Amino acid sequence: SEDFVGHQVLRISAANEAQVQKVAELQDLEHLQLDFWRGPARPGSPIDVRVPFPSIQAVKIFLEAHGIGYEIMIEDVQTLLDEEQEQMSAFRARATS
Amino acid sequence: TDTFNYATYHTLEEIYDFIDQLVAEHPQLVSKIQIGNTYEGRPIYVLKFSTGGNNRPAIWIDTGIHSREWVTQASGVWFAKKITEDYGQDPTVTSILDNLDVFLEIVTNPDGFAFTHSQNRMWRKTRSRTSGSFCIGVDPNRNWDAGFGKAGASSNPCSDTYHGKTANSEVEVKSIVDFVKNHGNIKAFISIHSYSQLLLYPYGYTSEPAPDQKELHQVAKSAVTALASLYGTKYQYGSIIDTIYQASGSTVDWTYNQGIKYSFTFELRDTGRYGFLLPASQIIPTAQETWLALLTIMEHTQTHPY
Repeated sequence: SEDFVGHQVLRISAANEAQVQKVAELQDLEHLQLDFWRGPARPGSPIDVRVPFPSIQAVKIFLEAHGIGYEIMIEDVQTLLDEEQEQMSAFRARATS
Repeated sequence: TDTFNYATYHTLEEIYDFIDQLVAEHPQLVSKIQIGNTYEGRPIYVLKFSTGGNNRPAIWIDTGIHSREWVTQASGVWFAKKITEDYGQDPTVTSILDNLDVFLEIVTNPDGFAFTHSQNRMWRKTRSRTSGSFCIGVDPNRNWDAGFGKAGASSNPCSDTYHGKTANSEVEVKSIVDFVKNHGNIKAFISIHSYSQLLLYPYGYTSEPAPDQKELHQVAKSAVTALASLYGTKYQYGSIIDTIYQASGSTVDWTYNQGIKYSFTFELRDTGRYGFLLPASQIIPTAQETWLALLTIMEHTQTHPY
């Protein structure tokens, strides 16, 4: 299974069209392996992006350098996935018994 | 299906078992149609809810064309059960089904869905191979023959919005296209995604307003009002291109261009905390509120024949 340990989801707030364009530039940087959950659309519309652990520093520095606001929406994706799996397994165990 | 747990996420096999059970319990109301096989050979099923008649006007609902949007498939399961519970009990549902058929495709991208359960929870696309590329899969919501390949989709097979080599290259898309064309009497088409709390209508590939924009806007407004009445969940609504961004080759642009006036696409819930990882505890509230919006669209379709 794909491992998402350390992956974070950032919620980015682009305040103007120029910032939206800057975030859009990130989409083209394939080496960062970003996964846009909500793509850049227009100022004020939240942008959510899953960032693999090795790219976190680069992305945060990029955003901060351009004065683009963000917050961490999901601290560790794998933690949520583990909870999801545990819940499903617990349900199946109960159903079986 | 009374003991099925609607408040947890299920695998493809569990959902297919649920479908068989529902059909067995309501043979006069529900039937299962296989509209094709996926790239990896899995059957693609559609539930038909019908109280009789021959080729009645129909409403299409699909959930889960993007496999990682698990709350949509889970909501689809809940809708199926809800229809069987409410027919003969709820006057709106009864009236709709006495006049129209409803088709519900719960798992629109079975290969992708199976992959999210076994290998990569974040998988969005189909699982087809592209010759000449190591990357797998096509975005099935960019693969329709409506502005195919224009801005708002990627030509890069490694992208999550890769449009595919040609329109309808994905069997999961082509199966629906063939079904819709063969049926010829579908009056509403609702494609359900998650997340960002939106109700959208055509177009996505062009900023030209749809000829029926005024009416679609009013219907969308009524639908999101009904949705919000249950838990206060706020939705934005409008055309795809005006509300989110340009997207070419999308499902409801194609259906609208086929003459299906009431073409809508949903983006279901999230509070901005979980994205595709919506906790299972939110499945039923999500499905319940969405159902109210679906009813609004279905009722409008019934009372505004064209």
